Amino acid sequence: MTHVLAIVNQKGGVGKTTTAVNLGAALAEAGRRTVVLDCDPQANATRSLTPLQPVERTIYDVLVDGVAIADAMVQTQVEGLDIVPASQALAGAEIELVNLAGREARLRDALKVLRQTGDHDIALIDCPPSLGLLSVNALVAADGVIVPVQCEYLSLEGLGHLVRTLELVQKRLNQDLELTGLLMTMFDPRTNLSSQVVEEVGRHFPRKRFHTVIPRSIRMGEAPSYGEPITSYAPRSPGALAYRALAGELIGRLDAP
Amino acid sequence: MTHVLAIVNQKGGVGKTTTAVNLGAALAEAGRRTVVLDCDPQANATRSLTPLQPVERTIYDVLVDGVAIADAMVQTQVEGLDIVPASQALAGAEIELVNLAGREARLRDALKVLRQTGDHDIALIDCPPSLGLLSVNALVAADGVIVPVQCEYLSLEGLGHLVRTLELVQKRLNQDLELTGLLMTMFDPRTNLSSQVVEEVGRHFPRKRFHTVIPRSIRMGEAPSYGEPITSYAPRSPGALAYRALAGELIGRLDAP
Ligand SMILES: Nc1ncnc2c1ncn2[C@@H]1O[C@H](COP(=O)(O)OP(=O)(O)OP(=O)(O)O)[C@@H](O)[C@H]1O
Ligand SMILES: Nc1ncnc2c1ncn2[C@@H]1O[C@H](COP(=O)(O)OP(=O)(O)OP(=O)(O)O)[C@@H](O)[C@H]1O
Ligand SMILES: [Mg+2]
Ligand SMILES: [Mg+2]
Repeated sequence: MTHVLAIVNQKGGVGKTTTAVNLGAALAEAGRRTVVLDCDPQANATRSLTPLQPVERTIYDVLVDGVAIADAMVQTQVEGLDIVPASQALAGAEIELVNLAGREARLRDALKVLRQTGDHDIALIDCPPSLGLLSVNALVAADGVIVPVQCEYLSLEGLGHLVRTLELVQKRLNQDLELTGLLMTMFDPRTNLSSQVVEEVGRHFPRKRFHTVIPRSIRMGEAPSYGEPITSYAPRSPGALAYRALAGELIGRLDAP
Repeated sequence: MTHVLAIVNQKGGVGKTTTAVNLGAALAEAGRRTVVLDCDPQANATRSLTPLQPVERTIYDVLVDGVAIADAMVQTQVEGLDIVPASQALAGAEIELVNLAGREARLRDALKVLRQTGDHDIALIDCPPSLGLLSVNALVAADGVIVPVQCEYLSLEGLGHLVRTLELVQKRLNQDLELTGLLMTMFDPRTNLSSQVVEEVGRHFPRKRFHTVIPRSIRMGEAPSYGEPITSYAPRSPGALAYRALAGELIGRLDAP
């Protein structure tokens, strides 16, 4: 059984890519075979990891030309963590997909083989900061959604719109989609604002907020420039510990009856 | 002469909205009559200021239904600063605009009257974190572009793609468009990464980086929850001083022969 999780939030800079990469690495470390699907034209997740083979095909070829996921997948330097890379060509995909049949389900169809072979326990899909066709493809393909929420006031604003979009996708395109959890990111204990936002999200979404809260930590911003996840760049740092705790909590939620 | 400036970067969370709101307030304080056009469906700029009249029409009505800009504009609590608000209906505009004639120039045409009446010295357009039709409308309507760049590694990645997009717009849709400047945001003096990114941007874009660098400051994240710009929420804070300095530097660039 492969669990496919989309990491979505139209608010920019809330930690979607950081979560895909570091949660992915922590899950691999915990023995879950994981693949990150980079569906963002910025290709930040691809840049944050180091592919072990040359990148020839990307998610663009999968979505637009129907190339098999396995032919675009490469291993990363993290044992047990693979990636299907993105490229800037993906920026054009949203327009090119509009005229293709079954445009919302291109990724879901591509993932059918991945689900059948069962080579991976978990697939994490990194999305761009919008609710366009790339994010919708991820929501249609996924079993669950992880929503990173930065501990800032402006991040609260868009959550209502995001939840309504999830409900629309559930009703029309993917009945089985569930909200796996809301992940609080860049928590800064020096500010009241951070705790207020954490409490506010807990009130609006009881039982849906992950207990693990990711602290703001300078090393987290440095790791991508070395092409490494935080778990190997700074293995004992607050960020690495938090993403390992998150991996544990997620495994608990996925394995729960 | 109204200077129209688009605030653009497809990377999310780099300080586009914070710059539109706080630079707008600082320019108004310096006696320049300013209007912020909120072209982001998240409507964060609209949320960060307090309109003095009820919001009836929004930028959506201007772009899709051809309503006059003046009919959607309201004053804010900041003297000399107006806003044309956004609403979430704008999320559908990118798809609705695709089939309209002159879809890239809807905002440019709407701003013709604003330029003729000359009631404003400066118009700042806040854009969503993408290079879709809403941002393209802003680039076609604008005289100049301000690119906020967060002092983080992942922010560097997308600048090449952004500059190529600006060049494409200059060639095909708006010959007069210029890159007014790159603004470094959320500078954290405690990290080497911040200074490295500032230097890197200065090397790639000599003479284009604003001298003013916006520091990371907790009060900056708090101000929007009170519907106030930093210049009134915390007038002597590092953030307020930096945005006033930026307003001065920008006026110097705009007035230069
Ligand atoms: N916990 C953290 N502490 C400090 N910095 C962080 C943390 N998480 C993420 N960052 C940094 O903040 C910036 C934004 O994070 P990231 O790029 O992961 O967000 P995103 O939601 O994927 O952005 P986008 O909307 O552009 O896709 C990055 O430069 C990242 O390195
Ligand atoms: N100098 C600063 N110091 C501290 N926090 C800041 C600073 N500038 C912006 N912020 C905060 O960082 C977050 C991101 O900023 P902002 O929303 O302005 O970016 P954006 O580029 O408009 O994001 P989006 O891509 O979603 O439109 C916000 O919560 C904001 O309050
Ligand atoms: Mg990202
Ligand atoms: Mg914004």
